[in-house]
Amino acid sequence: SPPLAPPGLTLPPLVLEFVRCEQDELQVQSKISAHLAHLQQEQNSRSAPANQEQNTRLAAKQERLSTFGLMCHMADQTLFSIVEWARSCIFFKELKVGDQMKLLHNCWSELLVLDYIARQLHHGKEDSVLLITGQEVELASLLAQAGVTLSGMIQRGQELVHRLQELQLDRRETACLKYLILFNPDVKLLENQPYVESVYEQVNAALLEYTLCVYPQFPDRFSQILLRLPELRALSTQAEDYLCYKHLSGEVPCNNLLIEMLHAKRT
Amino acid sequence: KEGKKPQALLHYLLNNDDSK
Repeated sequence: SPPLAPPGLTLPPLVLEFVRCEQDELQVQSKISAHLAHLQQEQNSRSAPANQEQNTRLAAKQERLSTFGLMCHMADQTLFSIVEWARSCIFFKELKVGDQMKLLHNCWSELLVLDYIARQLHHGKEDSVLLITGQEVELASLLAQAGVTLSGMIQRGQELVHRLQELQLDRRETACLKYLILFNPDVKLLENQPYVESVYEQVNAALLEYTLCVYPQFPDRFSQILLRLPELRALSTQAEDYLCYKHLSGEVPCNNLLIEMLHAKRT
Repeated sequence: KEGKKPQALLHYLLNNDDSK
């Protein structure tokens, strides 16, 4: 659990509000697990090939497809929970839907990557990753199954996790990062751009105040945290490119929120 | 162009009161 404020000092109220808006991880986990279990059940009942030979040939292909497909569904469902989180956020509620959409179109993949990274930070194991469903997957087996591009991204993600582990990024700071990512003042054609900029500045100030209050012995902690954001953005861009490539080659099985977001940013 | 279509699902999710 995050450290307490030193005696006589109070934590910035905004940071506490951000933590209050966080979703219940177990609730999200059970919702997504149930959804995926249902999907798998449906898929199993549909695939009943005519003869044994066909069955064997199809099995390998389906196995591979279903692993990647499951990951897509998992990302898709995580996106639904991210939208639900955004809707409950202080500041976000004040925006018109048009601006809300522009902000989410801009940052969905960064929020997905941050969600993954934050889960690994909490998981705290180097040789396995924790999925949103609560399943633990050995890193070695993940890397063995993945191609060159995906392996590279997983390793890049692990490096980012290590850096943040060294910093011991806490839950409140993670919550602030989500807001800094969501309220990106560089998003074009916002109706209420000054508002988004002012929120960004308020979150920035709250995070700075928080780090100085709780970690006074590390005065450059704030900048160390912010320095991780370009890495996170680069990784999310790479993930989008990868997904786009997979989509264009017909390997993304589900036409849904994930694909909609992918299209939105590329037009 | 396909990309000019309204982003229906996200719009629906942001407007829909049931998902709160």
